[in-house]
Amino acid sequence: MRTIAIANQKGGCGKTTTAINLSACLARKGRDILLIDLDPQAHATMGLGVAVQDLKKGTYEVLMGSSSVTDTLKPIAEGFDLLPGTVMLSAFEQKLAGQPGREDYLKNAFQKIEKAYDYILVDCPPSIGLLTFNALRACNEAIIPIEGSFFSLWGVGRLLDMVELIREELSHEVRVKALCTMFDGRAKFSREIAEDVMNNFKDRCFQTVIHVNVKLKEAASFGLPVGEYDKRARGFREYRNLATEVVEDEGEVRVEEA
Amino acid sequence: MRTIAIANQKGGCGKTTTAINLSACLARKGRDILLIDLDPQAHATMGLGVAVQDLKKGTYEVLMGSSSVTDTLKPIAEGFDLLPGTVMLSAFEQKLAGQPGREDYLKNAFQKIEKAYDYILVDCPPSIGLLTFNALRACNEAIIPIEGSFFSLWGVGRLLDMVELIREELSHEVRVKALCTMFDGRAKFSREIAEDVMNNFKDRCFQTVIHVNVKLKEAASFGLPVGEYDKRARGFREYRNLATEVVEDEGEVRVEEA
Ligand SMILES: Nc1ncnc2c1ncn2[C@@H]1O[C@H](COP(=O)(O)OP(=O)(O)OP(=O)(O)O)[C@@H](O)[C@H]1O
Ligand SMILES: Nc1ncnc2c1ncn2[C@@H]1O[C@H](COP(=O)(O)OP(=O)(O)OP(=O)(O)O)[C@@H](O)[C@H]1O
Ligand SMILES: [Mg+2]
Ligand SMILES: [Mg+2]
Repeated sequence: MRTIAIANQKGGCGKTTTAINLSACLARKGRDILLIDLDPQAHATMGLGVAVQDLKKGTYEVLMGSSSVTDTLKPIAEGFDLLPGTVMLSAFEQKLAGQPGREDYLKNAFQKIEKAYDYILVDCPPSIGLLTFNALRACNEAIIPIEGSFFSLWGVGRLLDMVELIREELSHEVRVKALCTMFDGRAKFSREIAEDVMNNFKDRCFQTVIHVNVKLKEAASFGLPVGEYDKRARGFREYRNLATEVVEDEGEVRVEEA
Repeated sequence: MRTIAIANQKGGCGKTTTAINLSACLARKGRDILLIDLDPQAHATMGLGVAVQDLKKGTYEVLMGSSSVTDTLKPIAEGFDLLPGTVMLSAFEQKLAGQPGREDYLKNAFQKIEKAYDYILVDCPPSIGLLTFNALRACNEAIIPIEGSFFSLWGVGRLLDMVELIREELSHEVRVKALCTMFDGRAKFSREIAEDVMNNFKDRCFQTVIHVNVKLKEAASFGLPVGEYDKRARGFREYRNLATEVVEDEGEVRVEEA
């Protein structure tokens, strides 16, 4: 089972769009996917057509141990389950402030998951706090969506510091990979920034680049992954390619964990 | 003196771009502006060409009372000062968790500002926590940049709940105005969403709509407000129009406060 955090504290860089569409495309390839919405703003949940305000429980209750994943999840499609986010998640950090073991709540929840998923993906909020820490602590991999602007790499440095801290203090390895998102071919420096990311991350950067594609935004408004909304959309093609790259890593990941 | 929080917990909806360019355009109109970067990610600071990693002090030290605004600010241009953000701001919420009066730190800092600014603008982080609460507590007005996608209004509801809470519990009135940002004329529903915002906010919505304009993103990469980067950019024209609308409100605001 591969566990992948989708993380970047920068707002609006495509975490949720990646979480939704990579999950959907992996499910289309026959993998069994659980997507966990770890953001109190619950946009992954809304982007998959779930009415957040009607939910009695979600990821928060699972983290606090008052509900199981099986009882809380929403089936989205064949091979695609969602653990929905709710605003209760905004209480998590304050509630557990200073408590020992507060970084292990998601990891502990993973250990109680009954179904043998192929992939668990975690959509993180735009902050570098306790929720993101839990995701990096629990997952073996992280995808960092990087939107093409000048300061994107600067902020990523701080996220990589957290990964390093987790490696040293908790002896937990997170395999990180960068993904260029919202790429705008017409923007000056778009190419320079993408090259900058690729030089910094080298083979830790996906070959697939996700371009700006209004269909990705429209699909979310309909509560659909882009492939359900417009099969001919560039965004669908690119997230399918990303899913192919992720699946191709399977051999490599298994070797590393052996 | 008008005090305006630029707030919306949604990531990447144009808060920082609005904070930078509205400040710059108001300064061009001869107003004396202080822009306060209240985001630990300090993108307003970087977007104005200040090297955040070299700063010994910033907004955090001013909030905690260990440095004055005068000693901490960076002059950016004629009539345009910046109180720079630093990563220290990420400690603010945890440090003051549970402490009485923790929502008044920015308000108290305002009272110690020596210079008679015409406007203080505050760039908020993408979260609905203690920093944003401080901004709404300290400011008399708020601009809510709303990016055109389906769930934008849903999240804004929670921010408006915070405004309502502050009105009831602290008897403090924040005059809120919505700003449609990153408007993409080619996107289906872009128009519907903008109309939705205008119907919800009525005269509490700016007439000016900020369109997607790559020059806004490029200018920030150069550490410049867009008007310093490309005078012919649509983004410059639109933020100038926004500044005109804000200034036109001056009569109205003065009447309300009398
Ligand atoms: N490749 C793309 N092309 C066009 N629009 C996109 C693309 N990726 C994301 N968007 C849109 O940009 C906005 C921000 O994207 P998204 O919500 O995925 O980012 P995020 O990093 O999850 O944001 P947050 O930090 O708030 O969690 C959304 O309206 C989304 O639909
Ligand atoms: N009107 C616009 N046209 C094109 N790009 C824009 C526009 N407004 C903002 N951007 C770009 O979109 C990205 C996000 O904008 P910005 O940083 O202003 O949002 P924010 O709400 O402050 O984000 P955060 O939630 O992370 O603080 C930046 O790269 C910015 O340059
Ligand atoms: Mg998101
Ligand atoms: Mg910002």
